[in-house]
Amino acid sequence: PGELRSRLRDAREEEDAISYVRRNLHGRISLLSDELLARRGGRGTSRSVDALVGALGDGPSGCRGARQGVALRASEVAGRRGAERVLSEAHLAHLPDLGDDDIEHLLERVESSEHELSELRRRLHAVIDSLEDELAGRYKNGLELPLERL
Amino acid sequence: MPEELADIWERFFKNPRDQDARERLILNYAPLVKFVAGRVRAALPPSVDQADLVSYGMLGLIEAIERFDRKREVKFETFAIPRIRGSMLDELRALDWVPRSVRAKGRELAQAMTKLQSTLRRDPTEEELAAELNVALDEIRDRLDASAAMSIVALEDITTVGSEEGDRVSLLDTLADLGAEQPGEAIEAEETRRALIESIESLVDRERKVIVLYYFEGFTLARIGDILGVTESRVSQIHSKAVLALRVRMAE
Ligand SMILES: Nc1nc2c(ncn2[C@@H]2O[C@@H]3COP(=O)(O)O[C@H]4[C@@H](O)[C@H](n5cnc6c(=O)[nH]c(N)nc65)O[C@@H]4COP(=O)(O)O[C@H]3[C@H]2O)c(=O)[nH]1
Ligand SMILES: Nc1nc2c(ncn2[C@@H]2O[C@@H]3COP(=O)(O)O[C@H]4[C@@H](O)[C@H](n5cnc6c(=O)[nH]c(N)nc65)O[C@@H]4COP(=O)(O)O[C@H]3[C@H]2O)c(=O)[nH]1
Repeated sequence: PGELRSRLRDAREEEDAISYVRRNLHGRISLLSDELLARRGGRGTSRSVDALVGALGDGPSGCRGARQGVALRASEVAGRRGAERVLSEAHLAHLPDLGDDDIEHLLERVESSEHELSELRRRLHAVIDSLEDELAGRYKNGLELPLERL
Repeated sequence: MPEELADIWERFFKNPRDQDARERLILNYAPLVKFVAGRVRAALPPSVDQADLVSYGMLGLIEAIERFDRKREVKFETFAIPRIRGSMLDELRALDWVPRSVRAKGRELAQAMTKLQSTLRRDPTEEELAAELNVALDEIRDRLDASAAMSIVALEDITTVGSEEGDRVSLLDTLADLGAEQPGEAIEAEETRRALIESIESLVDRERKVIVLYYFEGFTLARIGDILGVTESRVSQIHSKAVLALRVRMAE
């Protein structure tokens, strides 16, 4: 099980890093699309904290079965993939200076990165599931608790 | 050429009243609040509203921007995330989010656990806790369900290590650390970890198994239910009872 555990740990760390970037991209998509909405709707572009909260509080949610080990830290973005490099660009800091079509362009890029990452993440969830199935199977067959490893 | 982020920070650092720099920094890092809200919410009951968490978290982000000291070698995100999470939990606590009656019942249960642990020289069963408090078994299970919901917000963390606030090592953080690659750095955290592992070894079989499978193997409660042959909600109660037993034992 040691080798199985280390594969599981690597897959989970990868999933953690991807989820961190993905959720940040969700936040960017919310803010960019809300900015376009505000400009078109004549709400001006006063970026009050309330407006930010309104934009970020949306989006689907709902929890998937309690699991421990959901880390709360900034993942080191390895930048292996283009989608992760998008995170390192600070375009939101320049939002006040961007024209409408700049924002639309940016939205397209961020959304396609988000899709790419979500697909990768889905595959990782499947890998994690099958590794966990295998480890759980060993416990059902009488694997002892690794107390010496705690 | 758009201004570099480092230059916006520099501008804000030199003049904290520069509204333009401040607004751009808040805009730039606001998505972090969505990330933290998603993860904090994963540990809370579904009744907590995502938008509320985001608004509490935003306060933490703004405070982090104002307090960030660029001379320290840490990345802003690493500095900000604990503060965003902290302000979410502080606001939930201030809202008295967990009803007093629920907390009182939880405290009563902890007192019964303490008393029986010392008289029986082992952890009491649910039935023994029910007899001690003169309530039905279902009432004990309801209280265990309530404590699961309260966990990161209202349960006082009894395992204190250092003297000042900053040194306190929370039981839940130490448990969460069990699955981590590198154990806690501080020596106090190492002592707490040792004491926790001894306490885990003294749990009854099924509770010890739930704790190890949940915190060390990182399985979901549903999967643990499948391994043990019980429902997920039953696993949640076993988990809550085990954490209560550990909490009381570590407080000694
Ligand atoms: N801009 C923006 N886009 C978002 C947001 N959340 C999700 N998306 C994107 O929208 C797709 C559909 O999300 P969904 O309807 O919630 O449908 C989701 C959801 O039902 C479920 N799911 C995925 N990840 C999680 C998760 O971490 N927790 C929960 N509870 N469900 C999840 O799987 C479905 C498919 O997920 P994906 O393949 O990742 O595909 C996701 C993702 O690409 C958001 O806040 N902002
Ligand atoms: N092994 C494995 N791990 C999984 C799976 N689904 C999610 N995770 C991991 O578990 C974390 C918590 O998920 P959650 O409780 O559903 O909590 C989620 C959920 O409430 C929400 N969320 C994220 N993506 C979506 C989505 O696409 N749709 C919906 N509806 N909610 C989402 O944001 C919260 C935090 O998301 P993250 O930061 O991505 O953090 C996620 C992710 O790292 C899975 O099927 N297998």
